[in-house]
This record gives sequence, C-alpha cells and structure tokens, in this order.
Amino acid sequence: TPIQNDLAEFYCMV
Amino acid sequence: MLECKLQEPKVFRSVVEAMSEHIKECNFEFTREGLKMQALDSSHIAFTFVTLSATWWNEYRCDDEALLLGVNLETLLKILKCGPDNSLLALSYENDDDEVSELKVKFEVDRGEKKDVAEFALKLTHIDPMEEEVPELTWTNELEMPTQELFRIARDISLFSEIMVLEFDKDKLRISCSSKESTADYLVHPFEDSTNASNSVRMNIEAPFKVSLTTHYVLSFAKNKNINERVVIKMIDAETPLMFSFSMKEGSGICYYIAGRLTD
Repeated sequence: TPIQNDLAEFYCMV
Repeated sequence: MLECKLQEPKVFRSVVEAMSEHIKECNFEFTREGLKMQALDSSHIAFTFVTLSATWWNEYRCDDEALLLGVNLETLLKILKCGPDNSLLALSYENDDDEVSELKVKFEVDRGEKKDVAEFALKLTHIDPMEEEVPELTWTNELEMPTQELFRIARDISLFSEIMVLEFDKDKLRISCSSKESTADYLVHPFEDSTNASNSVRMNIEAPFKVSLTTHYVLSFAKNKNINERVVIKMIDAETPLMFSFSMKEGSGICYYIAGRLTD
C-alpha cells in the first residue's frame, strides 16, 4: 500500500 | 464592523458544506478585499482554500484591515440549513469587547411591505492562525472535465477501494483501483462537445505521470457541482500536491490541494 504523503511537511519544505 | 449580504444563501451553504467535509473549524478572514478561509484537514491530506471576494457578495463592508473569526463549521452549516433559498442572507459582526464574540446570521424574506426575519448568533472560538502558506507553483499539466463525471467515477471507485490511481498521459487519463476481489479501470479522453461545451474534456499534459490519491477526498471534492459544473485539475508530478479548483464569479472559488500517496 502506498504511503500517504504529508501536506504539512510539503508546505513547510517549500 | 462587518456586514455582508447575499441573495443566494444556497451558494454560501454549499461552500460551507464543502469545507465541513474535511474541517471542523477554521478562521474566516475578512478584509476589505473579501473573505478568505483556509485550513488543512487533521490527516494533513487536503488543504482547502476558499476566496469570496468583496464583489462576489451583493453587499460587502468590512471596516477592519483584517478580521479573524474562528468559526465552527458544523454549527454554521446547521444555521445555514435553516435559511430559505428565497431569503437574503446577512452576516454581521461588531467588535465589542464587553460581550461574547459572535457572528450574527440573518435571513430575510420579502413579504410585500414587511419582511419575515430569522436571526441566529454563532459563538466564535479562538483558532491559531495557520502557519502554512500555499507556495506559488508553475503548473505544467492541466485537465478540465465535468464535475459530475469526476463525481461518478470517484463514487464508483469508492465502492471498491480506498485508493485510486490516476495516470495522466498526453491523450488520456486512466483512473483505476484494485482490491483483493476486483479491479476497476476508467479511461477518459479529451473531447469537445460542440452542442454543450460544459461536457467537454480538455487536457494539456506535458509530462505524463502517475499518482495515487485517497478516493474519499476526490469524491468529496467532486461534490462541488453546485459551485461549478467544471473542475480544473492542475498538476506537476507525483511528488507535488495536485490542485482541484472550482471557480466562481468575481475571482472567487474553492480550491483544494491534495497530497498523493507514495510507494516506497
């Protein structure tokens, strides 16, 4: 099963 | 002092209903430019962003530079469901330190010289403002299709699997899922309907890619057919969140950013 990406992490990274 | 009025309470109710699918409470940010609402759901899968510009409302007045009102969406939705479709919706707020902070919601129905009125007050809560900012991204891929069609596919897929796989290619979109018991496979092709443009499917995919999404979220986005019968999906790649947008008049609309699922 693919792992759900974390949107909060994405936005903190950018 | 804040006061805004709308002759179509149904549309505002649809907006709040769409938000409440993923979010319990959020800050309503009123400025002179209009109302903005943004929130990340508790699972950090979807970010909802709503803009209702000042000109979108029939009347709009906000004297403050920025007014941040913490709203429980479930309660607001209950109130909005009490408003008749033929009523005039008015939201108002007065800054008054002496009293409990509340958002007033009023529905007025014209009865000749008189008006029937229903009034509600929603107690506001403090919510820490969000720290996340939506970055400006250069979308390289775009697809536009009827919202109803996306809803139908997502609803069907939701019967079989929690996860749906979207494969964007230059000339087609494949949506599929698989479970222990079965598989489902949908192919969507670009097409122009000359008699009814709203049925058309348009895609501009520069770099084909494949992404897995949580079915339940896509299904809830596709419930926005009252907001716009067309959905625009903007993408870059499987690692970058996809954007699903439903635009309204005057630069307003609902926009979702959804994170994909990654295979290790």
